[in-house]
Amino acid sequence: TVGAVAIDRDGVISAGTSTGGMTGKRWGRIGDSPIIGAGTYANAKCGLSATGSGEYFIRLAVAYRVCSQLERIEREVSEEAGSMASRPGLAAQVAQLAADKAITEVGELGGSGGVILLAPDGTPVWAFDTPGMYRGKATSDGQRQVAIY
Amino acid sequence: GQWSIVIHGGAGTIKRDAMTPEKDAEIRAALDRALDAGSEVLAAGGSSLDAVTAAITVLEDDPNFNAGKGAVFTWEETNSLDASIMRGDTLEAGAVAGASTTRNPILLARKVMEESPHVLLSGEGADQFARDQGLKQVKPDYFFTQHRFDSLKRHKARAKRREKVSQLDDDGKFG
Repeated sequence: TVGAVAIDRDGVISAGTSTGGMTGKRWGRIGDSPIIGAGTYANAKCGLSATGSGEYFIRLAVAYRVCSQLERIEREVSEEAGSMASRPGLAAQVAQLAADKAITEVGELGGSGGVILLAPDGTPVWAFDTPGMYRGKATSDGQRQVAIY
Repeated sequence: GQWSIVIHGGAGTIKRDAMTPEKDAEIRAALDRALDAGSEVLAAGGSSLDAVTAAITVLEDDPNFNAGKGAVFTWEETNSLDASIMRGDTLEAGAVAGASTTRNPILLARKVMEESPHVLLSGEGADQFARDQGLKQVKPDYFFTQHRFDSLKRHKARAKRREKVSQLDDDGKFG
């Protein structure tokens, strides 16, 4: 499975995922990748693409769940004391917690895998519970990383 | 005016001892190319949708990843491709499941989002829509990679061994 999430200069977030599925799948099996809200989701404040044991990501609606949480928290913080985006590091911390929690919940059900997402301030975030995940990120302020393990 | 992009090429048991330095470098180079493709779009003021499709298309065309060209095999020794895309500010979305002749499923998902009233198309209908939209079609052997085919053979052999074991278990249970 492969995926990408991006935010452009206009602040629009998009997310996409593509896959061949599981080796030896039968009976027209479909995983989470084409299921909007499970393996892929984007709203005004977050975008997410997932990879892993798709049935668990479907049951937990992982992509929607994480993005919905981040959108709600961003709204609440904004009403209380200004946007998360104006507090350096806060949006990324909240996004990392939400991503870690989602992967933990997948693991508790018996699945495994990983997610990539963009926090409300555009910070790239990832979480996975497998030995490795092919991944990379780049930002307009010069951050760039490619990693496997 | 800030932009950013994050990508993945799948997660799983990537054994360090099975990863040669050459393969490691090949995969990192492919991830770099995908990041470059997306970053170039964003740096030039392009849309996040264009960046996402640019990055994913690179990975779909690379046999090292389980999507497009490097897709795994089904039990029937075919390739069945799924993809989806979503735009956050409008909540527009498009997806395809079980496509088999469209070279880049992510481009088809985007066409579903932008050129159809639907969100999810499947199977032959999805490929028919791709043809109607002028997306590049390929023959099934385009998706063939030896290492994926070998994986399927190993998977089938394991499944067969499990069947034999459970047959023995049943015999024992009933004396």
